[in-house]
Amino acid sequence: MFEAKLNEASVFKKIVESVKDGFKNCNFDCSEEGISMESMDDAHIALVSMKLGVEAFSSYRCDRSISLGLNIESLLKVLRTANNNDVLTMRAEDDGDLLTLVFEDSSNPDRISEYNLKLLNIDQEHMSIPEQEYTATVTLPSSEYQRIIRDLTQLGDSITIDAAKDGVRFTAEGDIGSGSVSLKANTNVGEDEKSIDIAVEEPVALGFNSKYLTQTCKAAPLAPRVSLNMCKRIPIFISYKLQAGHFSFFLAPQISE
Amino acid sequence: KSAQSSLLNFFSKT
Repeated sequence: MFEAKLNEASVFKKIVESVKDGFKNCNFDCSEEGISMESMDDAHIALVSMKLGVEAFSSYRCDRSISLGLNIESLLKVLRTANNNDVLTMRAEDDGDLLTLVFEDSSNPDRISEYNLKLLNIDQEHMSIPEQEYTATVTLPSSEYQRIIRDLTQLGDSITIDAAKDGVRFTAEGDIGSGSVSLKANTNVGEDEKSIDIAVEEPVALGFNSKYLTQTCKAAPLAPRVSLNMCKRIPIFISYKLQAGHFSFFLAPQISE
Repeated sequence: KSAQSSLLNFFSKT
């Protein structure tokens, strides 16, 4: 028996909204440590990795580890029926073929809605991701990151992220011209959430397909800050810290030939 | 000219 209760259905909804454009079917692996999910897009350019630890739930029970294979679009249909502050309970039997989602309206205890989603058998590759030291880490407000990517995507299909000791620059170049946004490292005293934190041992510049970067900034509603971890010629690790877990992407760079 | 790399160049399947 698996049963997990989230006080805010919106947390799970935001997670699923963030993966809907690139990932069709995903396995949500439930164990006594919580729920985790890892999925790679068909083109093998982006990998999403998510973990919601047991502390993320107001109650959690998982007698035996199980994988819940779900179609993201179907799951969203159900999650979108909920109000943001509904309490969500997810339930599955050990050898069942359904995930039950129950929504309780915190402002109207007389209303309870219940949905059953058919589970899929998803043959998913699990990747072994090597431990990596990153030589450049930029941490910035996720809304700022989202705005930069949205603005620059209009100018080109590819965006370069250039991290140096004194700042980070995002650049796009395309048919209509070019554009860049530079952020200097700063610390807004008393406003930690707005600071631009830059830790660079060695300057790094990596280029990415802007379509995939756009996907990584859809998770902005999940966390106020995002960190971009880079090292020459390897995938960028983009991570949002959740209250009890994380939501992260690995994105393969464009490499000059 | 740059080319798109694949995650499979960096990660291995388990």
